[in-house]
Amino acid sequence: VHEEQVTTEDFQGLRAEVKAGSAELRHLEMELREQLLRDIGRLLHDQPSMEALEASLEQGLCRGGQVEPLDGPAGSILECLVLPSGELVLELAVPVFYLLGALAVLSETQQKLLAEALETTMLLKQLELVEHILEQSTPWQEPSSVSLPLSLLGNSWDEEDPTWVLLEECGLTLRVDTPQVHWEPKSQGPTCALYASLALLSSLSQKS
Amino acid sequence: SAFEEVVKSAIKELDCRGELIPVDSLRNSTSFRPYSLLSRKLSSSWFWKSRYKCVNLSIKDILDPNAPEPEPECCGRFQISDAVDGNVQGRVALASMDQGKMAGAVAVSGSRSASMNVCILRVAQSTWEVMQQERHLQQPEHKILQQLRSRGDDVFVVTEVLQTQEEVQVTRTHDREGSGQFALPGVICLQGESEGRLSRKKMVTIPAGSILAFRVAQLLIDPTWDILLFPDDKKRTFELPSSSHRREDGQKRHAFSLLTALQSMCAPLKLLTDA
Repeated sequence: VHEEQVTTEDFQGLRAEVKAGSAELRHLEMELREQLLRDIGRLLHDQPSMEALEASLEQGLCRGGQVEPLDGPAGSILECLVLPSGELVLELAVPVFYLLGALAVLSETQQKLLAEALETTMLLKQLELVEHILEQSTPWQEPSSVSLPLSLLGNSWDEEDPTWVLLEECGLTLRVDTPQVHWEPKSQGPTCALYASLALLSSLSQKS
Repeated sequence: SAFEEVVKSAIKELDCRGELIPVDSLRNSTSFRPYSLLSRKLSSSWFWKSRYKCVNLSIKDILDPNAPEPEPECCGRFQISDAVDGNVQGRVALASMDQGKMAGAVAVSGSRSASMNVCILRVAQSTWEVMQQERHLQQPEHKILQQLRSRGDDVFVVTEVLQTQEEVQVTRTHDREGSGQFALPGVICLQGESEGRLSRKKMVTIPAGSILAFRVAQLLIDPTWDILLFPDDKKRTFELPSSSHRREDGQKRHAFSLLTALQSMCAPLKLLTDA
């Protein structure tokens, strides 16, 4: 793999990776996207199922595309991703596998908050906020402070706010009085994973 | 959660370089003992690493002779004090308790405070050297190691932990205006001074011996075993079979199948492979 052509370790690189991972999801039929979203919402409350699905997809992707059926929400998602022959449809399996990888980096609290966000219209707003933070905190290898525009914050910007908790669980330090985030290099992994999770879930929830 | 708040504060005081990995839930707090083995699968992204997962094995389970591990050394005892005043502001103070210098609880005017005792347990480098010389990998290989090998996951061993020394009750409070705080025992009654505010409390008991955070070293296996006390992203636990680039970055190897699939989906990226 020619690294320099794959990506650079900044927001542009992340955006390119996520775009590649989510491109196919936008072209899915509405009904299938809604089905996937419902099942992912259930999966986010079921850690063992999520791990089982990720392991199954990994095996399928690495070993010729054949997968064994699973139970519960994991099984339901898997059914959307395989042909009647039991073979994975790569164009669908890869983005879902990528999404599961991102979700697995997040804490259980974050996973549950994302499951709740799926039922609201919060996803896009949260995505924009995380995008703003990742863009403004470049270079990620250095600590920095990022001001948060009020237009991207909810009505109640405080410790109880779901978006606040999502960010705080990435290791970011937040301020209420002057809406601000303190970026630490160690927050990079979880924040990038949160961005990818929000981006892919948003792609699935697009109405058009 | 209240547990996470405690972990976060302790790490902030004791580990400014970010080398300790926080335990994310009380449920997992006994799974990361010194010598415990953890696995980590390769990430499908260039931007994050997967989480460490407990495999319910200790290093003694994969080495011969199957002897108990040497006790880790206690290399620091600390008292973490939490003080909260009536204006609902919290802070954490730290006091070293080494060599009998026991610091008292921090006194803050108009408030109460209390503390939690923690210690750092570490496996000395010399212990690893002796173990590496005297003990060999079990044959046949432990079944779990075989599975991790076939999956291409890396294996790590816990080398250092931050552990509670006694049971601690933690209370997390939230008032109606959203100001939050966590408090160690003795400070809960402060809520009475915050007039006109509705408070919600969550209490959790952290048992003695709970692990709050840990540090790992990567295991190298094949043909003998070794540990990497300093991380090296290019090293893999298991040698890759039938590859002329055995020590290449494993993330690339794993990313290959993903990126190959992505390649067909995303022309603008123009992903190329030389595999």
